[in-house]
Amino acid sequence: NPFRYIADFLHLVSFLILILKIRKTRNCLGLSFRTQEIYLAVFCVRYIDLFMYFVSVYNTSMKLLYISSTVFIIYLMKFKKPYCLSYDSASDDFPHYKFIYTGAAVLALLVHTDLAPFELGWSYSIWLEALAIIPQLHMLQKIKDVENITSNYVGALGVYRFFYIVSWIYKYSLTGDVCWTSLLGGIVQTILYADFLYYYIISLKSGKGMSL
Amino acid sequence: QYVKKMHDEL
Repeated sequence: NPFRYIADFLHLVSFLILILKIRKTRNCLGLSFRTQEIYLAVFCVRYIDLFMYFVSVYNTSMKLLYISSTVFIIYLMKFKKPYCLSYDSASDDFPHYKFIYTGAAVLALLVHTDLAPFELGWSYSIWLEALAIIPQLHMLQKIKDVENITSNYVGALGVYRFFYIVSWIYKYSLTGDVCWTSLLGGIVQTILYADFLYYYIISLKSGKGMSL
Repeated sequence: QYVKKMHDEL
């Protein structure tokens, strides 16, 4: 399934773009730490299966790469000088415990693959990922700083889930299997990214307007 | 069986 590999690759590229951008600008202005923290929670919850079964070398190495890239981004934003000095905690104030962690839990109780603990956790990670961009969206609307969030980053992250949807449709056409949790979560996620992209373009335009 | 299905996607 080529679409799925394109999606995985785009996801990986998005981490690299963000790391390179932070290092290049030597700051993390405009970036939401809360969004990155939620991504780490997503991967830690979903990839518990690393200890449960083996899929492939590709699968295991990608999971480890996703976790380590996110840990590295978090390290840069929170601890590594000078990058961490520019973290704007005052603007990164979306109540993520109240709305994202709890909201995803409610969604996972409503839409899930199974009631077994692992399946519930897996479904929770799908919903958590779908909502993860909200603190970044909130921050972008608040400060309209797009220096670090390049269009490549937004594009790679947004398009990655879209490619997964294409991959699920492709899979459905071949086998007739459909995972409603993944599909619904993926649709919500893609819609939120489209919204994010919309505000991103507006901020980009207004920023350029001021400099002209 | 505890693991009902194997999730091969990331």
